[in-house]
Amino acid sequence: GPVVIAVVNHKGGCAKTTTAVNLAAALAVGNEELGIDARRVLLVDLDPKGNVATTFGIDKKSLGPTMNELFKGGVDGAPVTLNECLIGPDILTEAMRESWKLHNPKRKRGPPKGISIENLWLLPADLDLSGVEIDLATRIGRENRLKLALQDSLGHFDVVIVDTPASLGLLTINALAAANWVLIPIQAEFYALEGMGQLMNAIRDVQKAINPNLRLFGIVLTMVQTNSNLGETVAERARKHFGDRVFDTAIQRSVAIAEAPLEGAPIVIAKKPNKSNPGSKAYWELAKEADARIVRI
Amino acid sequence: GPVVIAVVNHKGGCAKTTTAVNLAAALAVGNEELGIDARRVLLVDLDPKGNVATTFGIDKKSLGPTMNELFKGGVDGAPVTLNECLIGPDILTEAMRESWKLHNPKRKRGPPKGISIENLWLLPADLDLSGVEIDLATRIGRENRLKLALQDSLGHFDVVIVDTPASLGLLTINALAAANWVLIPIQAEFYALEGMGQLMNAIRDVQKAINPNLRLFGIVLTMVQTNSNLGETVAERARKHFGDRVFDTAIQRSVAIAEAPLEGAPIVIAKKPNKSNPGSKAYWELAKEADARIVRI
Ligand SMILES: Nc1ncnc2c1ncn2[C@@H]1O[C@H](COP(=O)(O)OP(=O)(O)OP(=O)(O)O)[C@@H](O)[C@H]1O
Ligand SMILES: Nc1ncnc2c1ncn2[C@@H]1O[C@H](COP(=O)(O)OP(=O)(O)OP(=O)(O)O)[C@@H](O)[C@H]1O
Ligand SMILES: [Mg+2]
Ligand SMILES: [Mg+2]
Repeated sequence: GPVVIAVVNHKGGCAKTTTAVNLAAALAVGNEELGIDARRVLLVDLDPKGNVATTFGIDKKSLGPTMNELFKGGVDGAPVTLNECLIGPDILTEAMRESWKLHNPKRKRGPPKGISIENLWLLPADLDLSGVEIDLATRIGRENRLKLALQDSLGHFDVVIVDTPASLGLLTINALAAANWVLIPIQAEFYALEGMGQLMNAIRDVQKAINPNLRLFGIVLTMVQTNSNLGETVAERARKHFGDRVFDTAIQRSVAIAEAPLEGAPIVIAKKPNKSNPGSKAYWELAKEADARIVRI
Repeated sequence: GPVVIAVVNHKGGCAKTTTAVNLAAALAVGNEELGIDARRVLLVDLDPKGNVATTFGIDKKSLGPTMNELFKGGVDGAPVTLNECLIGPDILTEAMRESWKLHNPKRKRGPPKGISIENLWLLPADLDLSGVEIDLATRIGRENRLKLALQDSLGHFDVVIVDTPASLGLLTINALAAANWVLIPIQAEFYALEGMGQLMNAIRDVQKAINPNLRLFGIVLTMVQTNSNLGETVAERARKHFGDRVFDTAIQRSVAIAEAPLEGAPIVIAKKPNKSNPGSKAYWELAKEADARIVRI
C-alpha cells in the first residue's frame, strides 16, 4: 500500500499545514535535478480550518462534498465516495493561477508558467468538521472513519499526506489510526520543549490501543530563527528525544514562505529552489530527504 | 459579577496564551505610572497543552487536581472544589523565581526583585483534558461545565481570563458559554483572513444557542512583522470586520516575548515597560487599553 503520513503536532502554528502542503506538492511534481521522482500524492485535510484548500486558492464556498461528508458517509449520513470529494491537479492548477491574478492585479502578463501542479489530489475540509468531531465521540468506529473513507482508494496513490488540527482530539486520532507514518514539525520555541513529551505519549497510546503499525517518519524543525537562544535548545532536545529521525534540513523563518499563498501557491511551486529563494530551497531539500526515506521503506 | 474574558482563536500559534498570560499578569499587579488599577485576577487554562502553568515555571507533574478534575467534578467524577485546584500568587512567584534560576545557572545573584506576582490565581490544565473533551460530548450540560465550576467563586475575582486551545471544540465552547466577553488575538498572516469569518460565525452560533450575553471585548493584532505585506492587509481586514473593537496597540514580533518564559515569567513581569523593552511596553499598553474598556463596562 502507499506511504500514509500524518502530519501532527498539537502545538498551534508550528507549520503543520505549510509542511504538509509543500511536501505533498514537491513529492507530486518531483524534481529531476534533485533526483526526486514524481509520485501520485493524495493530500488530505483533517483540520476544520480548511487551510490546505486555501493555500491553493480554492474558494471553499465552491466546494462540493468535503471531508465532513466523507467522515459521516454511509454510517451517519448519506454515503459519499472519495472521488466525489477529490479536487484534482487541473482544478488545483486553475485555482492557483486565478489566485495569483487576484493577488497581483497590476501585473498584466499573468502567472508564471511554473504556477501549476500535476499528480496531486486534494481532499479538502471545511468548518463543520468541528461539529462532526464533537458528534463523532458517540459514533461506532469513531477512530476509524478516515481509514474507512480511504481504504478503497489507497491503491491509486503512492503517498498520502494528512494535515491535522492543533489538537489531540478525534480528528487527529483518526489521522494517527489511518496512517502508517507520523511526521512531526516542531517550531523552535519555548512550549515545544514540553510539547514533545506530550505528543510522544499520545502517539504511544495510539500504537498500543489502535495502530501498532504506526511509525515515526521524521521530525522537522520549522520556523527557526537565527538570533534566538531557543532554537538551539529545542534542536538539541529534539535530537535527544528522536535521534536520527530528525531531518537534517531545518526550515528557517522566512517572510517568503509566509507570503507564498499570496502567489496563490505553496512556496515549492511559487518559487524555484535556488540561492535567491532559500525558503523554497529548504522545503525542496526536505522533500529530497523525505523521498530518500520513502524509497527505503 | 466579574468581567469574564475568553481568549479565543481556532488558528494555532497566534499568541492566545501569550496574550492571556500577559494581560492577566498586568491587570493583576497594576501599574501606577500607567494608571492601571491592581485587580484580583483568575487565569483559567482550558487548553490540554497546559502552556499557562509552564509560562510561570510550574512543574505540571507536581500539580494537584487541575481543570480536568474540575470539569468532571461532581457530575462525572469525584467532586472537587475550585479552591483545591487554584495556584495562588505566592506559589506562582516561587515557581517563576525557581524557573529563572534554572534557566540562568551561571548568574549567582539570583532573580531580580521584579520577578514576582500578586493578586493572580491560576487554574491550570493538563493533557488528559484532551480525553475529558472527547468524553464530554455525551455528558449532561456538556457546554456548561466551566460555568458550573466557576459560579461559586466568581465573587472573589474582578477579572477572569480564560486561555483556550486552537479549536472550536467543546473546551472552547465551554469558555464561550462561561464568558461575557471574547478577546481575539489575530496574527498578521495569510490564514487569518478567512479565519476571522469562521470565528465570528462560531461566536454568533454560541450567542444564539447558548450565551446571548457574550460580547466582543476586543481584537488585538499580534506577532506583527514590519517587513511583511500581509500585516497591513490583515490589519485592514480586521478593522473592516471589527471597527473600533480592534485595539490601537498591535504587538510586534519580538524575540524577547518568545524568550520571556526562559526568564521564568511572562514578559510584563520579566521586563520593565520602557524603550529598551518594546515587547513588555507593548503588552503593558494593551493592558492599559483593556483596563480602560473594563472600567467602562
Ligand atoms: N518557515 C516559515 N517562515 C515564516 N513563516 C512561516 C514559516 N512556516 C510557516 N509560516 C507561516 O506561519 C503561520 C503558521 O504556519 P501553519 O499555518 O502552516 O502552521 P500550523 O501548524 O498548520 O498551524 P495550525 O496549528 O493553526 O494548524 C502561517 O502563516 C505560515 O504561512
Ligand atoms: N509578539 C511575539 N513575538 C515573538 N514571539 C511571540 C510573540 N507572541 C508570541 N510569541 C511566541 O510565539 C509562539 C506562539 O505563541 P502562543 O503559544 O502564545 O500562541 P497560541 O495562540 O496560544 O498557540 P496555540 O494555538 O498552540 O495555543 C510562542 O512560542 C510564543 O512565545
Ligand atoms: Mg494548520
Ligand atoms: Mg496557547
